Amino acid sequence: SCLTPNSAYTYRINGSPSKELTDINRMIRQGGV
Amino acid sequence: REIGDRLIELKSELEDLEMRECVLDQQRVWVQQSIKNVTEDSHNLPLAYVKHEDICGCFKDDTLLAVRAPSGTQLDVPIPEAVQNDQRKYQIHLKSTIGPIDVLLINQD
Amino acid sequence: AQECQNLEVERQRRLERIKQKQGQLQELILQQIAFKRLVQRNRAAEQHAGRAPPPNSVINLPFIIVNTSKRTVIDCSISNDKFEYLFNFDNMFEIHDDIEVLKRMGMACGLEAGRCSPEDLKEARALVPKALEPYVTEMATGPITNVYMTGA
Repeated sequence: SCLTPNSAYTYRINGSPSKELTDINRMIRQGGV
Repeated sequence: REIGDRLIELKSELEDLEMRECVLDQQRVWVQQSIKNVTEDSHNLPLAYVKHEDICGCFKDDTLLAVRAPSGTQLDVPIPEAVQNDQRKYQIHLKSTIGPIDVLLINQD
Repeated sequence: AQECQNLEVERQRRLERIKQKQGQLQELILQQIAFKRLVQRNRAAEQHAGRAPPPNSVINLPFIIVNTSKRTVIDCSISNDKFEYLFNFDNMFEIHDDIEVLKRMGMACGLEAGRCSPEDLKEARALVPKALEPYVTEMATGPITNVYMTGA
């Protein structure tokens, strides 16, 4: 409930493009930087 | 005169690009509709599955979670934060408003 | 000269937009081919086996996959109605959608990497409308680079 666009990445199942997942994976790999 | 010629050339090229963009937009709509038709076809639906070994073959030696959720289910990944001892915390939050979410653990061992 | 400069900027913008839209179209074409090939494969396998696979041995589309090292400790909290899940990992993870899985399975004929055998290319072309076949041919050797014009 504390999540905001500045603190989390959001993906909607069957709604968001695959690129969003690529961005999430890159963010995780970079350790949140 | 060179600038004048270039101007005419650019205007013609822009018209051409506009037409190409329209064609692309049209084609995108076609393919999206075609995908919808194919994926919602009642003859294809029962055959739209992958086997566990298919998935394991794509992600060797990893622990896998397969998530099936209603359309529109929100998946949030908070930006990892460093906690004690420089250990980062990684989270996934799934929230559905339409129906239940199914998660299957596929452990290759 | 000013108008020329403005049109140059506009031209560049349009080219970028067209490139982006071609990429999106390319992705959609891959999705269509991958899905159709998956259905074909499963149909052939079921006909050969004379039955469908057990329900608990398959995962129906659509789905997403979360993968992490097998050494990762995963803590999972689930709401009573299963509408909400919270996973805590002590290590990195990745998330992939079903189309990415199909590509890794080879269902997109190698088109996603621009490496496609002549036989696979023939099969891939047959799975898309005729107007889009030139895109498939070009994808077989690399991403769509030319501003491609086909009949509307």
